[in-house]
Formats: sequence, structure tokens, C-alpha cells
Amino acid sequence: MFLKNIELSGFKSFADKVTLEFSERISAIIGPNGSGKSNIVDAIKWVLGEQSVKSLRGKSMEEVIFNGTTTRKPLSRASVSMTLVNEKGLLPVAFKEVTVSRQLYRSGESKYLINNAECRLKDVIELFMDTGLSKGAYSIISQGQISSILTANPYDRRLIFEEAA
Amino acid sequence: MFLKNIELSGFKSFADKVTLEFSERISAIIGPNGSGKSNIVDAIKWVLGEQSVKSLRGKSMEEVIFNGTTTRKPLSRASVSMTLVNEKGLLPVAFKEVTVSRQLYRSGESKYLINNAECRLKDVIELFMDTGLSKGAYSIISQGQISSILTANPYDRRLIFEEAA
Amino acid sequence: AEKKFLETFRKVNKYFGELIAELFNGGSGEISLIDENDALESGIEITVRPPGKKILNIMSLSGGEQAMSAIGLIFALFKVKPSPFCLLDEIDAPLDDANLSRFLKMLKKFAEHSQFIIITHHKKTMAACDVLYGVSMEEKGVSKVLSVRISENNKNYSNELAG
Amino acid sequence: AEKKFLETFRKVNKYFGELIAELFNGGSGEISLIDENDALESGIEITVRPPGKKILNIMSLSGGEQAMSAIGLIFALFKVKPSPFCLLDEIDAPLDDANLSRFLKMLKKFAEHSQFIIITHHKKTMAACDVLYGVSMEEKGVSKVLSVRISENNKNYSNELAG
Ligand SMILES: Nc1ncnc2c1ncn2[C@@H]1O[C@H](COP(=O)(O)OP(=O)(O)OP(=O)(O)O)[C@@H](O)[C@H]1O
Ligand SMILES: Nc1ncnc2c1ncn2[C@@H]1O[C@H](COP(=O)(O)OP(=O)(O)OP(=O)(O)O)[C@@H](O)[C@H]1O
Ligand SMILES: [Mg+2]
Ligand SMILES: [Mg+2]
Repeated sequence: MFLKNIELSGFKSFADKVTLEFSERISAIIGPNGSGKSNIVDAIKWVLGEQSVKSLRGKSMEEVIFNGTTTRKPLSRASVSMTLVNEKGLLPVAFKEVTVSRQLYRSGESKYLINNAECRLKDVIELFMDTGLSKGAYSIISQGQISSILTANPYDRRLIFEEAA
Repeated sequence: MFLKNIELSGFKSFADKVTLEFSERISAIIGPNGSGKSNIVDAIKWVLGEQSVKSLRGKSMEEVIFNGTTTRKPLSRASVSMTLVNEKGLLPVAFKEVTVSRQLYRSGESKYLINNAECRLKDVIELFMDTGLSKGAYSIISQGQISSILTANPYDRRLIFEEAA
Repeated sequence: AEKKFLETFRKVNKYFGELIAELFNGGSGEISLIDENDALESGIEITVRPPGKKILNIMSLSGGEQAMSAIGLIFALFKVKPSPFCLLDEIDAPLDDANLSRFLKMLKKFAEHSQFIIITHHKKTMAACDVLYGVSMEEKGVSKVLSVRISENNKNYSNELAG
Repeated sequence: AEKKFLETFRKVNKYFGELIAELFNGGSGEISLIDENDALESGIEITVRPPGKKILNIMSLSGGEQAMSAIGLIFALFKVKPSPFCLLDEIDAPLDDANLSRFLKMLKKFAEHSQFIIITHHKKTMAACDVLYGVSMEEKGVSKVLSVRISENNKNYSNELAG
């Protein structure tokens, strides 16, 4: 399975819709400080079902919605869609391509979709269970997280091992 | 007042005696990963009276003594001497130059000296009190400490403000 | 469950040792259970000994040495159970030139079987990638993805993308 | 005591705002007491708004933006009460080229009145210094200070040192 593309709209600093198509091997994301690179990592975590606001660098989930600039008004909805190519059938669905989407409205309303069919957060989390992409895994290393991997207390470290087992 | 030089002997990876003379303006310390640059920062903290082993990246104070390599035996003593030029009489002593030294033996015995006269740790700490160089101050920023300055809980932040007051 | 965990643990330890020796061009490393009799609850200890040096606790390793150790652990877990893709945000930040080269050599090997997305400020790392995305904020506070540059070695791939 | 603290606090805040505007080439920043009525016990809040952006809590600023904010705070405290010397270990690590240049410009101004010792991996930072110390480990595990290079601009200083 690999990540084909991701689309962000209204998510953090991505006010306007942006699509990124990824290489099957190594893609690099570069740019100046504060331009939005780590926000892309947050978007990927979020669409995979991340529930911890701390892990998304915020104080409330509403903070993932574009909140405006000195010249632009805030938006009322954040939306992220991710398309994966399901070769080898790693994902427990019959499709060759799987698109997972998540939307959050300022009202607090959330939407989750798998291949355009509305579902629950639970279904998204279950879809990725046991793929190494779920919570606590070692496949998404956030900025600055390297030092905490080593300084984590010995019992917290178990989490990444249990994901691998 | 400025830092004229520092001498390390048996301190961490500085098995052999090394002396650094500093520029009055900006000195840079460069070198490969693991070569000993941050150990110099630890040496400066230590000779100023640092008592927290955590702040020196160790589990016990004995860990500041050179503990050997695959081809060299451990040493039994760590020694650091720092010479400051006391212009403007910022330090509460009558001398134009002040040399502070600290030694630690594997036996656990510690020695502190100011201008070659043995004294107590307390005297070293009092010498630097109110100069901005004491514990909790903002004049020595260790590797990785930048993020903790900002993520520190709001009450811990007070410490650096109180040092400035 | 205990059996499976221990089996996985031993594999990770084996790979960790091999990868550390590669990343440090020598030396050794291992992960161990603090309490061998309580595999399901025990904490995990990480030990790394760079070449020529004696083992000291991991906290007195330098910033760059710690990063290389963590990279060794992540790749060891990855080898035991590869995830579909791996996202690394500025993992190469504290590395000097020599360590950076060794990290990139290992990354390219792993990328033969897995997909990697790397955020970096290092030019050497950019040169090792197939696709480069430039994120920018021409309009302050609004992110744009401004350019996709495919490396010289991948002319076929770029035709695919263009077509 | 409370009076002195508040006086110092207001000075730091004033300088913090000025330095942030300089480091970010615009924008604003301030430090504030969480509980204004309890100055001696209250926690301290830090707010930074990069140019064009809206204030969000400091934790959602980027790695580089956080480093610039911390640099602004350290220099603001330094301005209120300069210490004899300032030791900075890889404080410039997360900065991109533009931020690095602004940081170095500010560093040189402060170095007119204070002594700085900087540990860095960035070539631009090395070029801004008067004296360069190279630490190395030719013999594994044993540190040596291998070279002192004085910058071209300081020929007088280097003669002094040599003599
Ligand atoms: N909800 C939001 N609305 C608008 N902007 C936001 C929102 N959340 C975060 N941001 C902005 O996004 C920026 C941070 O972006 P990000 O962390 O992705 O930067 P980066 O490219 O990774 O930079 P660095 O190289 O410094 O790590 C911050 O300036 C922050 O103010
Ligand atoms: N007591 C000791 N005896 C011998 N070596 C030690 C001792 N304490 C620490 N070291 C060694 O010093 C090295 C760390 O040095 P230091 O942290 O100064 O590196 P650095 O030059 O700052 O590197 P980086 O660029 O990665 O931050 C480690 O390899 C560690 O094993
Ligand atoms: Mg970032
Ligand atoms: Mg260091």
C-alpha cells in the first residue's frame, strides 16, 4: 500500500485547496520556517483519526480550521482527503484505491468518509489498525519527537513496540 | 566582566588537558556530532557550581569524570578552571582576574578554589549570584533547551524572569 | 501474547544492533527489558555504544548521536513490521555531514520497499529524493505548494506524472 | 519585591515586543502575567504573532518560529540585565536562511557590549564569529580542540593573539 495523494482545504494554514501527489519512493517537503510543512504532517495524522489535540499542536480540535490572517477571514470548515493504493490488499476493503476523508465544522460537527460513503471515526481507526499507521506507531515522526523517543520513560516506550508486535 | 579562558582536564570526553581562549566578542565552537562541544557547555555550568546531574546530562555526578574508551583507562579526577576578567568590578572580589576551579574525585571528594584558595561550593555560588550566571538564568542555553523555554509551564517560566529582576 | 511480544522484541533487538553498527560505522547497540520476568509490563532500556567509546547512559550521548540512535530504532521497528509509508519531520536536523550521508544511504535502501515522505532543510537530503515539494506563503499566513521538481534520475517517472 | 518584579517585567515586555518585530521583520509579541493581581506568584504567558498571521497559541507556531520567539525572549532578558557572557548551544539549528540572517544581525549588535560563545553547525553563523574553535576526536572518545581560526576582518586581533 502506498500514499497516492492528499488534499487539504481549510486545514490550518492551507486556506485554499492544495493537492500533493507523492512519489512511490522518497518525497521531500521543503520550504521556509512557518510555511506549512509540519501542518501537512498534522493533516495526515488527522485524516487517519488522530484525536489528541496536543499531538496536533493545538489546545482544541477547532484550531485545525483555518482561522484567518490580517487580510483574510477565518473559514468554517477544515477538510482533508487522503487516497491510498491498496495493492496486496493490506487494507481490509475490496477496493484497489481507498480514499479517506475527514471534515470538521466550526459548529463542532465532524464528518468521516471512506470512498465517499459516510462512516464513523471508529471505522476509519479500524481500517488502519494493524497497518503500522495507527496511534502510537513509529511511522509518523513529528518535528522534535526524536528526542522524546529516547528520553521517554521506559514504560512509555513500550507503546511503539506493542504496535510492532 | 568577560570569560578569558577555560581549562578542562579529565572532564567528560576531555581526557587530556585542553585550554580554550575566548574572543571578547563572538567565539564559535564547531565540530562533528559527539566530538565534545556540548561537554564544554557542561564544563562551564559545572565550574559555576551546577548541582543538578540532570542538567549535566548524567545520572550521577561521578559521570562527569572521564570514564575511559576501548583503548584508554578511566581517570580518577575531573578538573575545570575558568578565568574571568573582572573589569567594572562586577564580581565582589578585589582582583582584576578571577580564576574559579572545581575538581571531583572518584572517591566522591570535591574541591572548589577561587584564585587558588580552597573554598566551599557555597562561596562559588555566592560569587556569581546576581551576575546573571547563576542557576536558572538565561545566559547559558543548552542544546534542545529552546523548546522547553517555550513549552515550560507558565509557572516554571517565572524562574528566568526572577533572575532578571 | 507474551510469546509474540518477546519474539518481536528479539527481532527488533537484532535489527537494532545491525542498523546501529551501520549508522555509526561501528559500535554496538541493544534494547533490553528492564524486568525480564515481566515481559508484558516491563519498561524498555536502550543502550548505544558509538565506536571506540564506552557505554554511558543514552542521555549523555550528544544531540547528533541520540538522533542516529532513534533513527536506528525507528528503522529496526520498520524492518520487523513495515508500515505502508513513513513520514519523517526534520529527523535529520541535528546531523553533521558524515552522519547525514550514512542516514541517507540507509534511507535509500529502505525506500526500495517502502514509501518515505521527508521534511527537511538539508540540501543533501533534498538531493536524495525523487520528488521535491516546495511549500511557501507568498500571501502571508496562507500556504501554497509551489513546485514539484523531479530528480534527474527519474526521467521516466516525470513523463508519467506529466502525462 | 513585587514593585521591582513588575518594573522588570514591563521592561522585558517592551524589549520583547521590539526584538520580535526585528526578528520576524514585522509582527508583534508580548509577555503577560496570567494573573495580574498576583504578580509574585502568577505564571507567565508568551504570545507571538508573525507578520500577517493571526495570534494562535505559541504551541502551534512552527519549529523555526518558536526558536525565533525564544531568541527574542532571551535577548530581551539580556537587554534588561546583561550577563557577563552568553553561551548558546545550537540555538540556530531550526532556522532557515532568512531567519538565520536576522538572528546573526541581532547577535552582532548585542556582541558589541557582551561576549558570546556559540555552538553551531551552520556555516553562516561561523562566518559571523571572530574566533572559531574546532573540537574533534581523532582518537575515538577523546576530545581535542584542534584549531583556532580568526576571521579576516580581525587582523589586528589575530596579531594580538599571535603576539
Ligand atoms: N488554524 C490555523 N489557521 C491559520 N494558520 C495556522 C493555523 N494553525 C497553524 N497555523 C500556522 O501555521 C504555521 C506553522 O506551520 P508549520 O508548523 O507547518 O511550519 P513549518 O513549515 O513546519 O516550519 P518550520 O520549518 O519552522 O518547522 C504557523 O505560523 C501557524 O500560525
Ligand atoms: N564521562 C565521560 N567520559 C568519556 N566520554 C564521555 C563522558 N561523558 C560524555 N562522554 C561522551 O561525550 C560525547 C558527547 O559529547 P557532546 O555532547 O559534547 O557532543 P557534541 O559535540 O555536542 O555533539 P552534537 O553536535 O551531536 O551535539 C558522547 O559520545 C559521550 O559518550
Ligand atoms: Mg515544521
Ligand atoms: Mg551538542
